Amino acid sequence: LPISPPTEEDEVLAETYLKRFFNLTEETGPTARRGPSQRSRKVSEMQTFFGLQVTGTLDAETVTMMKKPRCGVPDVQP
Amino acid sequence: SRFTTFDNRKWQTNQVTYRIENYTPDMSVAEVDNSIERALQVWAKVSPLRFTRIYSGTADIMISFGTRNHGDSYPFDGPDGTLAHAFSPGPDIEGDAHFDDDEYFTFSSTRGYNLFLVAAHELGHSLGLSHSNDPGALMYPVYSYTDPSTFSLPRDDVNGIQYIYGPNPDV
Repeated sequence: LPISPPTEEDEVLAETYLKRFFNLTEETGPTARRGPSQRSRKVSEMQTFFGLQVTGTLDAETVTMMKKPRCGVPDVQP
Repeated sequence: SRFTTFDNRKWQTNQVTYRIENYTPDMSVAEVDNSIERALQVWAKVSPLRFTRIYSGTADIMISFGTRNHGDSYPFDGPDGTLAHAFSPGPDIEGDAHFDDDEYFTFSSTRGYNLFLVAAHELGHSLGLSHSNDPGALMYPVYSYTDPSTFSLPRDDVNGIQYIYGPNPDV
């Protein structure tokens, strides 16, 4: 089946989740324009932490993991 | 070092105090007291840490229930999502554990979220542990129900707390 793109709601959820638990920050300066976006790198970091397939994109299993009840402490250190 | 916080926070004494500041309406006072006490004993059993409850003043670990904006910079998010959070050892708010009272906390039911399990995880943070990516570990960030009456601290978590404080000298 064609993979359905993430919904707008999933995008907002992911942004909040990655900021809160994986130190996603607003992209500024040269890093904003070069290579995979910080957002994609942070999705990959989250997928690696949880042992998911590392795609850098908001696939279904990644969004499902983001919706699970959890502790509010970040998963990566500042 | 993967067990500790980036700044290696830990209590400088093995005698740690705690205080339950308020209660959730979901459970009786005795059930909350018992859940917190058992959650602390999970860590005391495998380390030199010993916990003393106080009923007034400021304890090392202040335990409270709140919703949304509850007095720190990390507002809760309503039902589900974030269940609770805690701060690594240190003065003032450091070491404290906050529980989102928009959740339905339970004593022994599989409904809602078991307070003993959530508290045992959060108190791991209050003692200096960070998250584990071992899905079977107590310090794994995502909640999963296990029968509290047969709970045994997973090896990953024992390794973590003993990395910071050493083993229980009494066993």
